[in-house]
Amino acid sequence: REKRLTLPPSEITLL
Amino acid sequence: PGLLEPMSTLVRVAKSASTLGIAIEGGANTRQPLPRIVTIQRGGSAHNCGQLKVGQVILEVNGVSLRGKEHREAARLIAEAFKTKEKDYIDFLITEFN
Repeated sequence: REKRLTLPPSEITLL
Repeated sequence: PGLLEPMSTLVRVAKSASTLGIAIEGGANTRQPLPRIVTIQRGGSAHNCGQLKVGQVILEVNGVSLRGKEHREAARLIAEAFKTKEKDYIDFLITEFN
């Protein structure tokens, strides 16, 4: 069965 | 809750410039579950403070945990902490470890 191995990258926010 | 974090440091950043001057990446449901500092801009409050570094992970902002918060929510909390006139500083609980 399918297993998700990686989470998506995040966006970057300048504060 | 911050006291339970191993190897964490409280850094108080005075609002010494018109910008905070950090870029963060990460948040819940991403590869980087807690926001990590990826840039510190010269001349910003964070740079002036001298204690924040690229690569550090932000655990709490003014005592509010960022655990479980998605990127935009974490960014919003930090932006509001900088904007509020109630305090002339922001307290960051940070850790070097990812």
